[in-house]
Amino acid sequence: MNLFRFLGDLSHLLAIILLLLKIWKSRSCAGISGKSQVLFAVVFTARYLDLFTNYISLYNTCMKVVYIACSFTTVWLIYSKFKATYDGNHDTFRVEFLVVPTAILAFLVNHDFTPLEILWTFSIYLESVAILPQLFMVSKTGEAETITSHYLFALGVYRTLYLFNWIWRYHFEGFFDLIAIVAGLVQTVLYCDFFYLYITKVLKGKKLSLPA
Amino acid sequence: DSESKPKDEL
Repeated sequence: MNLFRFLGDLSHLLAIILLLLKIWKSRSCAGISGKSQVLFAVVFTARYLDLFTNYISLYNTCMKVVYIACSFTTVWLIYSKFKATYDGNHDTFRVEFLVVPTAILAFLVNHDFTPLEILWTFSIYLESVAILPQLFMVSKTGEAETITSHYLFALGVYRTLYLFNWIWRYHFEGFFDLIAIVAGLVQTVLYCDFFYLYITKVLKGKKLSLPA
Repeated sequence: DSESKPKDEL
């Protein structure tokens, strides 16, 4: 494992825990898209079914279990515990426009036509667009709390670092996985606009708000 | 190669 990959995983973990803590401490999930969080829970579940079939390392197993557990906890906080604070009126992205095309694509473009491989591929495609309901919500309300911005930034940095990891692996190991790379590129591009706003506004101590 | 391997990435 190279440094980019490790820092990418840490950034991903930081994002997930940051969101959990934000909701827990403020006792509120205002401004958070429950739909994006459900999509991420689906992504982790579909991808990490190999927990039951394949042992890779203690690190790998622990991270997968933590990601899944945190993800389901977040969904539970939004739709059950702090349901009264959930901003459903602004969380109106139609997720079927993401789930259906990525599911069809996973059937058509995959490495191997087996159930686990198709589910893995589906999770890669779905992850690349799963943040759209959240970004849509931010654009609809025109603003995001600073801590939500930090969450989005850490989440975007994670896949960006994975891109460097893949360049590294291609160069030093001759390994590449085109499905992951293309989806990872799409995922990173979706964050670019947000990265710009984050760097120009949030890092200068301003709240992220979009021009009306 | 781009073939299916044990998935060591997260």
